[in-house]
Amino acid sequence: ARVFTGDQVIRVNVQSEEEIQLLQALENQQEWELDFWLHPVSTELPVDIRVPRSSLSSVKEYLHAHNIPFTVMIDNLQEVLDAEKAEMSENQMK
Amino acid sequence: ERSTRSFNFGAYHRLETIYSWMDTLVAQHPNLVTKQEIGKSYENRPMYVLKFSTGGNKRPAIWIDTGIHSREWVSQATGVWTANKIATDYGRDSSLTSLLNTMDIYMLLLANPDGYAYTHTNDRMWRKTRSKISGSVCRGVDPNRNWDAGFGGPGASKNPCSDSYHGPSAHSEIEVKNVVNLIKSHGNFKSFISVHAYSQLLMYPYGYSCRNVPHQPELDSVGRAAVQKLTSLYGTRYKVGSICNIIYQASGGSIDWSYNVGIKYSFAFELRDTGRYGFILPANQIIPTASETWLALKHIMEYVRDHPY
Repeated sequence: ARVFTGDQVIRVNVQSEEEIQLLQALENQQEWELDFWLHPVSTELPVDIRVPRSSLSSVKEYLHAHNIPFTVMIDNLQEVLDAEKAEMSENQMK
Repeated sequence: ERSTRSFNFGAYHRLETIYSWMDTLVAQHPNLVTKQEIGKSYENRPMYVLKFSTGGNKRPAIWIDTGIHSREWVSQATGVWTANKIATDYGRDSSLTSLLNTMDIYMLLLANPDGYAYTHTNDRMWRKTRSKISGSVCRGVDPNRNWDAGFGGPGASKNPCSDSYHGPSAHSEIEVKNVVNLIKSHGNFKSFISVHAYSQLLMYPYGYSCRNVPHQPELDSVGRAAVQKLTSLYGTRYKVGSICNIIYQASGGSIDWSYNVGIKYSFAFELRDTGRYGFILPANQIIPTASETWLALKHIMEYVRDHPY
């Protein structure tokens, strides 16, 4: 099974059209293998991005460089997935 | 009896568990629920529809599918809870009983079975089907970009490695084709509701174009009233609008196809996450999510019942 150790999900509450375009530019580049859980569409909806561990520093640098504030929604995705799996096995046994 | 009673609706389950639960639901409500295989998936898994019917032949019908994007686990879990709710409330809830005395409800709980199984065994973040794409190392097509509605237009990718890859042609995915065949051969569906997650939205067509559909005012008002009912339970806030205007242009979507084949009351739900979990919504939010969603679903179904066309 694929693991997501160290992957983070970051949330950007976009404030402007310009920020949306900067995030859409991120969306279009392949090498960082970003997984947009919520896409940059409007200032009404947050943007959630799963960032592979290997791309974390580059992505955060990009956001800092463009003064785009963000929060870390999920700090280590694999931990959350492990908890979900453990809960499922527990329920299965019940 | 005991096995359905002990089924834990507040937990995420594997495909096999959900399929065997379906059999117990049918066994417990033999005069209302039947299970129909509508075809196989790419990896040859059966695709089952639960049909809720009190008789008649090809009565006006309502379609509800969940789980077309496999990683959106709260949608499949909501589908299971909703199927049980319909079965157990029939005969007790007068409004639902009157609806089922004149209409049928079809529910496809696992609209993307291969993808769902794959999220349990290999990649929890998988969204697409698992079909092999000739000429590419990548697999899978976004089953909600593969419908014959603006197919291949803006808002879908032609890159097989993209999560929104539209596929080699419209209805190329057998999982989509199976639904298309059922809807077309039945010919009397009046509503088509597709359930996704997450971001709390209730949307209507179009996704492939930002121009208004002819019935936009009616769909908008039904959507707003339905969301009002949903919000009344726990205060979960939803936005209402057309796919294109409320999120983005997305071509090849299922409810655009259903609307264009004449199923006026076509809607797409994006359920919770109201917090910070995204697709990994904790299981303890399944029942609250399903319960609030039921209020909106019921409102839409009652409106469809009361507005025959």
